[in-house]
Amino acid sequence: MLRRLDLRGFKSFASPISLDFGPGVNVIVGPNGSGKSNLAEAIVWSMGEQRANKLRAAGMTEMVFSGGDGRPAAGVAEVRMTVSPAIDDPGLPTEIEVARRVTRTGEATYQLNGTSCRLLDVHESLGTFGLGPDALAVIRQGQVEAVCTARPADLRAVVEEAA
Amino acid sequence: MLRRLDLRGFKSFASPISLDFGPGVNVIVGPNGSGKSNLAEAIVWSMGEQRANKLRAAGMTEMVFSGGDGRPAAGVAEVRMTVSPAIDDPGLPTEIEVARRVTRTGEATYQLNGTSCRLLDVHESLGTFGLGPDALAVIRQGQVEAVCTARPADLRAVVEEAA
Amino acid sequence: VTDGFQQIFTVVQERFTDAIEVLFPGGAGRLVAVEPEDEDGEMGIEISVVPAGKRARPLAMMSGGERSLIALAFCLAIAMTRPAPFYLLDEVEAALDDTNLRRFLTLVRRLSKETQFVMITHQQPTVEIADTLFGVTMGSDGASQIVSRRLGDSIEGVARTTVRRQ
Amino acid sequence: VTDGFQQIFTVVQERFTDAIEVLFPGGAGRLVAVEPEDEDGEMGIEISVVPAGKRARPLAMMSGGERSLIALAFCLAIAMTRPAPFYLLDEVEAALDDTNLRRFLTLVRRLSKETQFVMITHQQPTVEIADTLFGVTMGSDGASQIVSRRLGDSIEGVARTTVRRQ
Ligand SMILES: Nc1ncnc2c1ncn2[C@@H]1O[C@H](COP(=O)(O)OP(=O)(O)OP(=O)(O)O)[C@@H](O)[C@H]1O
Ligand SMILES: Nc1ncnc2c1ncn2[C@@H]1O[C@H](COP(=O)(O)OP(=O)(O)OP(=O)(O)O)[C@@H](O)[C@H]1O
Ligand SMILES: [Mg+2]
Ligand SMILES: [Mg+2]
Repeated sequence: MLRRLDLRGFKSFASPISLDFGPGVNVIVGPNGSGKSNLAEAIVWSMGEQRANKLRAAGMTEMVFSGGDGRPAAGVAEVRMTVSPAIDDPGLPTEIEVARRVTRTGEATYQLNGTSCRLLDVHESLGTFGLGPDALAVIRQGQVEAVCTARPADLRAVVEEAA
Repeated sequence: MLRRLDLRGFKSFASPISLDFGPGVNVIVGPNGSGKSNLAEAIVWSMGEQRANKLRAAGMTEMVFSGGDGRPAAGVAEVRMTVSPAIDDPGLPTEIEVARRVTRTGEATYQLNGTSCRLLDVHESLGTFGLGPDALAVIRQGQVEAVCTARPADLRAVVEEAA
Repeated sequence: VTDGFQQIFTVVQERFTDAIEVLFPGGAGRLVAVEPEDEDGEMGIEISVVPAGKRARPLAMMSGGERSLIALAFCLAIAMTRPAPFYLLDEVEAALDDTNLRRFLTLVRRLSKETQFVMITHQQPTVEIADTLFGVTMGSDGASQIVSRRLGDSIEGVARTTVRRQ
Repeated sequence: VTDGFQQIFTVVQERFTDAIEVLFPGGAGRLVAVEPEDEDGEMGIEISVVPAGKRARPLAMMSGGERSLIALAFCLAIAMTRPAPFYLLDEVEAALDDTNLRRFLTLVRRLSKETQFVMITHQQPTVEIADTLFGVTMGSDGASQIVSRRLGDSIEGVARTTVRRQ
């Protein structure tokens, strides 16, 4: 389960904001351009997405809030995501908290349960929950038909990933 | 103006069907998979679209109704489109009727105002009205954002086309 | 030829700015002539839109709905300048929220006095501005039928199950 | 490893067929293991769906709504077999008509008893199955705010102008 998402300075979310998700169906609504897909990208970014073009950007520094009318740009973008596994498993931790930061000058840091770590550690740790930026579990805006254009080998890879 | 569209055997339109369009706003509704985009493709095909992949097909014979539950495939696909210019112009005909046929075996014929002609004649004739399969005036399903990904030279070409 | 282009382009620029004013209230938009990237390249046209309260950003960073509106503003700007015989739009409003959809339809309605539109849609507000309405259905034999060409309750059967209205 | 795959795949196949039965009433769907195209290629999985009354056709020829439903059926089939911790779906129902949207939401609701979903939407029927609702707005200073986390009328202000409801 996605438990909690904390953001500050990430894309259009200049101020610190927290979302406490519940079980079942969580729905996010709002006008065009309000920041809904930016929230999806915050989740995907905190999972360790490294391809800037998957985040509608040319580089990671573009994740930092770059200002608005009468509001200056931020110096840092930070996202913290807390997740629990799909099913209770004594072999897995009950919860994982990952955090990712990037400064306007491009310095990147990662945390796992509050402790500094490498991006690789984030990938591996979330991988034990079956989470990662490339999972079929995340369908981005405009991408729903992707399964229909996937090659047979790619579809097999998706099923293998689940296995 | 698009005056009239006659189809038979074109994609899911097995039976002969006619649509008389009116001035102003014409709206087409219907369930998923009912044939709305097939109508758009009938229009684009009758304008002389030659790229099968712009018609969700691998070849033009796929334009022929290929059968349904208890309904055999058709032998021919035919679309007839009648258009008038955007603005009354004494230098232009008041109306043009183009017709296009393809058989299941791939024989293709074209007509201009009821007389057999070549595809090139259809292109040139509709071109005098500013119509063609590639115009900005036709926005296909899933393609609305195309202008945003177009290169500056392409946008200029679109404006030049209108000039 | 270039002068003919410049004349048309100037009008398209004005109409684009007008359209953006309607679609992005409080925002601003313009079309800019840009130098070619290569030595022998063509001059180009670049789109610049700044929604209300925001800063100028590349189109790629804008939302799906914002990009749809911008593309539609460009199309409508040309329609306002040198209209085509008709405009065929297949589900172009899919990404728009209700408010923006109505803003877009306001522009379409205005233009439709002079220009014909053929719009395929699942959206009730679009159905509401129709002068002529066609309902398409798929038969149990795999063949499409057109069930209605008139406004009013004869289209109800098709629209009720397909057009999003609540 | 291959046996583990075969076990999972068999269940995914069954769930896919079940999902297609809900999303394409009267139709049929299955996942087929296929030979690799190249000598040393991998085995693959191909999707085959025949809507009611129609014949088998390549996915490319199907409509936007049909392709969305098929892709969602595949995703849900895996969710029914080996669920991920959560599913994040951004405007995946944009191409669905009202009836198909409700069929899809029926499956989501059923699965949501065991599995968490986070859905971004402009569609009122999707809002109606929410257990938790978040409203996002853009401030005049270019910064996003979250206006509500609760169900009920506190979200009305945001939903009224953005969620398509008629
Ligand atoms: N680094 C940044 N700093 C400030 N604002 C940004 C930044 N990156 C993106 N934005 C703004 O975020 C907005 C896009 O937000 P988002 O894509 O989340 O909208 P949305 O709610 O998903 O809209 P839609 O319903 O149209 O999909 C853009 O208008 C853009 O200006
Ligand atoms: N040659 C053909 N013969 C018979 N049926 C065909 C042929 N080509 C396509 N079809 C059928 O047409 C259907 C697609 O129709 P179309 O794309 O027009 O739907 P639509 O009304 O636009 O739906 P949506 O709202 O989902 O976009 C497919 O189900 C396909 O089976
Ligand atoms: Mg979005
Ligand atoms: Mg369609």
